[in-house]
Amino acid sequence: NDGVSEDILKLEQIIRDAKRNTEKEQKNLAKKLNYPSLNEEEMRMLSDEPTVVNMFEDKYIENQAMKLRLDNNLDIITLLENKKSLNFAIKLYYWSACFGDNTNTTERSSGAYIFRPNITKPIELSILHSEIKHGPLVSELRTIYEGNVTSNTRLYTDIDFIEVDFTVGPIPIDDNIGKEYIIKYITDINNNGIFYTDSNGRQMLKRKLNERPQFNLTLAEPIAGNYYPVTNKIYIEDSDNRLSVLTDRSQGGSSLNNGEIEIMLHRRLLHDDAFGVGEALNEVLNNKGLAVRGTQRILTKKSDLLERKRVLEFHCKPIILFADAENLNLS
Amino acid sequence: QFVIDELKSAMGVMQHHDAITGTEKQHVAHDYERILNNALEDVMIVPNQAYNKVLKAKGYEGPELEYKRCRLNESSCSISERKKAFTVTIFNPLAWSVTEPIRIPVVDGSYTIKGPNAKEIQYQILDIPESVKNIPTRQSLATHELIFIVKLKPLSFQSYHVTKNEKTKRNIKTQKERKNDFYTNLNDYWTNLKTPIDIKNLEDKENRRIQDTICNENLEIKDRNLDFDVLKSS
Repeated sequence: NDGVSEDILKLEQIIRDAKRNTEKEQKNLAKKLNYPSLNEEEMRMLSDEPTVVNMFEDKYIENQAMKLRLDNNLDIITLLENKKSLNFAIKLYYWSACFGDNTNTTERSSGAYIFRPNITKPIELSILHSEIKHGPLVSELRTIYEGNVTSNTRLYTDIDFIEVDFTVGPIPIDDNIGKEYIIKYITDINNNGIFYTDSNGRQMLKRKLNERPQFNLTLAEPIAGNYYPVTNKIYIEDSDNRLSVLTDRSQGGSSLNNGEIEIMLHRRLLHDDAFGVGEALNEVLNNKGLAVRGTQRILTKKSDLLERKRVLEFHCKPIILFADAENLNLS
Repeated sequence: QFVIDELKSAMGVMQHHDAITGTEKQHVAHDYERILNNALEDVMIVPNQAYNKVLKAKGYEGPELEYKRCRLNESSCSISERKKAFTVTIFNPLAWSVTEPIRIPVVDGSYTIKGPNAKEIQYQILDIPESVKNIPTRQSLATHELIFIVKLKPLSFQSYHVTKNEKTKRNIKTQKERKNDFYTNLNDYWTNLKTPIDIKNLEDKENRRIQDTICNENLEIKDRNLDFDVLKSS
């Protein structure tokens, strides 16, 4: 309250900015001088693109199985243990919801039963802040997006999957538009519109964009019509690589663009779709929308047996119980 | 058996298509939550009895422990964030060995975790992200998460004993201390800051080092050739 704290905070901000600018100037000079100790990563950092990442931090998280590299635009590259690399990025988007009077198919609102975006490309959520936390057991990349969304990308020591922990919500509806938030895993895998989902919870089923195996298909809604239920797993692959995403709950998923997997995370709507619920999917508590927290695990190994095990390990996670031990003599 | 049946019954209700897909009305969703939560709370009597039975079989003679489940999905746990010592019992329901990261919500500090055989294990402590702390429904004192990795055998459980260490120094600094720290850091920073001249000097030094290395390598090659000539002639 004596104003000292605010002064210190302001000074801290000034020193942070100064550090960032000085570092960049130094590196530019070093580049001009062709300073030999600059590595490829440092040279890349000298590009003129603005970066939101703290220049002083290490931009890698890694374990024995893989290494994730944080790019300027927050793209991540996976280096696998077999020396293969896979371009890989995690991005958050939202689909804005359709609104109609529900009198016919074209006038139907997006609701709890059906998902109907009113746009053909989702709106990307911009990144507000990003930081890396390193440690002996886990390293995390924490990213805060606009619209009350955060994601934590983790790599644990001796564990062969990437864990993505997300918190979404309350979804802002100040603009009176319902929204469906999605997460996209973008890779350079050439899957040619083919992806696999375990919609019945028993086996992986092959899906092809804009196609059904039993009949000729003309989709009036190419976005919603290509979404499928994901019980535990969705994956895309080509001859070299595979990217599998394991979900901790049933979610909707698709691969609308080559090399991408997108999965629905949270929905908040203002209108009903007249299929029976009778109310908009707008869950609130204390006048605020709900927040959703969940986890997804990403596997990059092309092994059905390993994936099946990891799916069950994720689905039947160890049961953790706590007991007070203040008065417990363990001697 | 009665409480297990109650949970089975609740799980039966949850097979309804609206419960699975989330297309129920809001008040029905709340009712589903109530049914499921009550059944889960009641069934806790089963693991409580089971674990205490196993503890006694292993020779434990103290009072019965009361096991509780926690809302780890929102990083909150009344026991781990309030008690100075607690046990964490982890059961692997699968028929094969698993390696799993465990995250326990706690208050910031230093901890000692002893695993099976009373051996101290490695842990990491990380702050809980603000987005999780701000979840509207969350009621918790926890500010950090205690992370450790467990390796569990098939269908087995392990107990870990966690103790909060006594504070050795104050975590909360006074305004004056903070101010002093800040100016010390500032001073260090400007002292260690590299100017363009420093960089040029470094570059010269590096170039000299490279030249020296090349020179040394040439000498070594010459020596080797000489050895080879001697060998050939002999």
